[in-house]
Amino acid sequence: MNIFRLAGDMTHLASVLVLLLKIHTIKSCAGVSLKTQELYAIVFATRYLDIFTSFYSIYNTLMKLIFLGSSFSIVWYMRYHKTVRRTYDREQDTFRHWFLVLPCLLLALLIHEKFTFLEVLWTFSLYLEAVAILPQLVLLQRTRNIDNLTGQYVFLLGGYRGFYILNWIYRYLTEPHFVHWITWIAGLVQTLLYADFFYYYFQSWKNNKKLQLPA
Amino acid sequence: PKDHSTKDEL
Repeated sequence: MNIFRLAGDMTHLASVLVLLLKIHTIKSCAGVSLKTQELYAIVFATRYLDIFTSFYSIYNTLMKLIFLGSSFSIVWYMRYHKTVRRTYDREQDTFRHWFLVLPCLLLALLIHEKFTFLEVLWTFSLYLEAVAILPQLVLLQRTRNIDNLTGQYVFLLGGYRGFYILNWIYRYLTEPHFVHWITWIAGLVQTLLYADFFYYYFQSWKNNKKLQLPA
Repeated sequence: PKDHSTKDEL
């Protein structure tokens, strides 16, 4: 564990908690993409299957359980909670998320380190995580006016990605044989997807204005 | 021993 990975995990945790707190306290999920949340639930469910087969640390196991629990809670709130579900922007959140799942599955079947069930699913989760934010970014562009919490959620998620890249650089420099092309490329693609959002986020912050994305 | 894999990450 290094400081970059810890900072990445903490911003990731903060992003999910900000979202859960928003949904739980103001009973609204306006501006939140259910498609993205369902993709994250799939990402965690397929990546953390090793919870049953390998043990790394109490921290690792605990965080996995938190991410699984929080992502499925958010999906549950948005789909079934009687007040929250009415605030969901159903008509705007039209991204066909299955068009992301299938290519990622195909890619994981073709490009992986080992052809085993757990390894292919783990690789699939990396590919899917890289693009899972897309429905949320599309929804943000459509609704344009973004409330602070949704903006902070995406900002924190982007921060998590940035810290993980620093973590990989640090590990590459300090640990022998630490070369992981699949993780790195998927992670880099994911981080780049946030670049556009970050540009507008910082502009609105600099000008002290409400975040608005161009149509 | 250190695990030189990203599997120990989240």
